Parts: sequence; structure tokens; C-alpha cells
Amino acid sequence: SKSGDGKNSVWI
Amino acid sequence: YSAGSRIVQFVKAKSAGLRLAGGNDVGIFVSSVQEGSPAHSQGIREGDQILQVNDTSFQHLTREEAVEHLMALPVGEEVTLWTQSKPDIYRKMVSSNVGDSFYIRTHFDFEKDAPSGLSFVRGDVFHVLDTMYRGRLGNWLAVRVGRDLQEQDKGIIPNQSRAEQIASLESVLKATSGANPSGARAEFWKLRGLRGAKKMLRKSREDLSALTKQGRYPPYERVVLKEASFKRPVVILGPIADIAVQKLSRELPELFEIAPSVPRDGASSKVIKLDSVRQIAEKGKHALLDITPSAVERLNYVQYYPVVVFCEPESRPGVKAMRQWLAPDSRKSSRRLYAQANKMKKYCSHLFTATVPLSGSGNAWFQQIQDIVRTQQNQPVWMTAEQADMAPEDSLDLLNPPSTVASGYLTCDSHANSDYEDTDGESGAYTDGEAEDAYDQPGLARSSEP
Repeated sequence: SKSGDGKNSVWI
Repeated sequence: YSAGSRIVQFVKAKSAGLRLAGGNDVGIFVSSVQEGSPAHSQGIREGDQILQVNDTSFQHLTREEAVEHLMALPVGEEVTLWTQSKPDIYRKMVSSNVGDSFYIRTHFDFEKDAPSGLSFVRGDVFHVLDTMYRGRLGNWLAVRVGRDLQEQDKGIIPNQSRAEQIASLESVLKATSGANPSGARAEFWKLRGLRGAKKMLRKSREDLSALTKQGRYPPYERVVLKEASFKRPVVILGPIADIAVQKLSRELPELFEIAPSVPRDGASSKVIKLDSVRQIAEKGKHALLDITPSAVERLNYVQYYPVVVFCEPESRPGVKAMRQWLAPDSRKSSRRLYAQANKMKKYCSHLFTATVPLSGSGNAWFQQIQDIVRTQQNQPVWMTAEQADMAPEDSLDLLNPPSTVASGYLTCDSHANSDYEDTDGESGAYTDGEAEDAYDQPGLARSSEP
């Protein structure tokens, strides 16, 4: 399993 | 593509106003849209898949690559997005956590710089799980994949661009100040108190570094598991290796062929040319190689995927009896072969594909070697993602491009190649004139032990 939610944390 | 596929255009403000999920084979998805952003005003919604941005396809990018691409677009310029609405696939993708999953082989040595980091040496394989660890650029979340293909320790490794910086810094350091024999492998040998290891480590690392340059390997090379498209070379190690290769080539000549060793230029030592390994593989046979452990590493590195079988002796009298029975005319020292096998087991077991016990009588060992080679030939090996797409007949050419011919040799074990007097009971002073490779002759090189 992964840690984190699998997306970038800042708006791009 | 679905009927929900559409083109969206807007001018990029400070940001486009997107968060992305997914990555690699599953595709890049919008995971959230910032209120009041240009993307929001154009109706982009969570669950939309981004197929293309301007002229760039988003279909096989990692999330990191997709994010970097969007970040690099100039503020104030018009962006054209080709999207499709895929809420079901997006939800499945999020719940099963399948984005950004791929395998890499490293081509530089790295010592971890964070508690959650993973150290590695060139050649290690990782399963990358997330190219934006904790949502930020800089680190990849990865799991080390062992030689047995089992997943091992999990942690962070530098992302692609940091890896490029570290790898180029490493090669600059090597070029200017000589090798820096730190890192996991140096540690490995140091811990085992191997005399002279540093010097030889430097040599072997320089060789690998030269190979890296020759092959123009990226710091991270994408790899996939695939069966080798050619008959893999076979290296037999242990006290009856000479007998085993003769027996294999004699009894199964359609399947095994001994690779010829030739004198190295201006030296008494012998080498096997990589080209002769290739030629035997092209005949559809396993090349039988009498080579040193560092040559095995090298062979792994240039992706010949050798099957390394260690024949483990039970006892010194056992070796003597076995050799007298199998090769009564041989004058090799059982005592020395036994000692050499024990040291090989101690220092080189990480290179062994499989071990065959030399116990009891009969030819069980010989059948076991054949079984191991057959099984291993059908086992997948890590190969470059591009190479896996190639026609089988092309792949070996790539492995041995003309530019590598100059250094395209494998060092042979001079001791195993020469037929000794049977010196059982004599003291072990080895007086060959050649410089010994401490790595190849662990503990045998100028050992002070009796």
C-alpha cells in the first residue's frame, strides 16, 4: 500500500 | 475515447488550479479543482482524465512528470487540455491505489540522507509506488525488490531530477578525485574485514562507471520482468566446477558450450570475451563460463543474466573422494578447492542463483544443475523496458555494442584454470606472479592464515 493520498499537495 | 471527451482551453494564471492523481499506465486524473481557478471556470471536474496538454500526451506519464509539465507552462499563456470524464475509473483507481506503479534499476550508488530513505548500490531494482511522496516533488516512495523478486524494505529514494544531479556529481567526483569507496558495498566488505577490498572495490566501481558511460544509462532505468530471449550463460562455482562444465558440454553439447578463455593482452591472466558469450547464446546454447565473482557482477550489470550455481562441498575428504572418482587424472588440490569454496560461500553468496549440495554419492548434483538451469531459463529477469519490446534477435546486439568491445571481457579465475599439484597438507602460500583481485579471491589474496 502507499502512504499519502497519491496526489500533489499544492495547486498546479 | 468516450463521448465525454472534450477540449478545454484557458489562460494559465499563477497556477492552472489542479491537483492530479494516478500516473503511469493508469493515466493522469484530476483529483481536485481550485475554486475560482481558470480550470474550474472551464468546467474541469474531479475524475476527469487528462489525455493531452497542448501537444504533449499525458497517457504514459508519471504523476511527477505530469505535474512538472503543468508547472513549466508559462503564466499568462493559453493552455489546451484534452480531457475525458471517467469518474468510475477514477474512483476505482483511487480506492485501489494503483497510480504510479513501475520498476526501475539504479545506475549509481546512493547513501540515504533521511531516516526514511533507502540506500542502494548500482544495479538494485525498486518498485516505485509514488513519484510525489507526501504530495511534494523530490522523493519517490519505493520498495526494494530482492534477487528472489520478493519485495523488501520500503522507503524514499531521490526523484528523477535529484537522481540525475547525484549521479552526475558522483561521476564528476570520480573523475577529479578518484573513486570514493564509500557506500553500501564498501561497507559490506569493510565489515567483513577483507584486506585490500578498498583498492579492488575502486577498480570494480570504475569498471562499472565506465560501463555506465558506455551504455549511457540514465540514473534510473525503467525495467520490466521478462523471460530472457536467449539462453543465459551459466557460471558454476565450487570445488567441482571444472568437472561440471566438462561434463555438461560433453554430455549435452546441443545445450551447453564452454566459452573459450584467451590470454589478456600482455598478461598471464586469462579472460573470456563478452563477444564469445554472445556468439554461443546466438547458437541457442548456454555459454559455460569459468569466471571470477566480479566478472559475474559485471555480467549481471551488462544484462546477460548469468545463472550462477554454487556447488557446496560437504567436507574436504568429500571433495577429495568426489574428485578422485569423477576426475582421477586431475592434479588439483582438494584442500585448496575446499578452502576456496568456503570463502566463496562466505563472501560471494549474494551472487549465487542457486546452491547444489555435494553430499552423498551418485550424480544427483549433475541432474540438479541441469534442473536449475532449465528452471532459471524460464524465470523472468529484469530487462530494460525498451529492450523488452525488441525482437529477440536484436536484443543481444544491443547488449554488446561495438563501443564496449575494448572492455568487453570477463576475468577468469586463474587458480581454477590452472591444474595444481595436489598439495594437500602443504602450507598455503600462493605464489602466482599475478596481482590478485581481493574481491575475486576473497581471503586467498596474501592471506596470513596458515
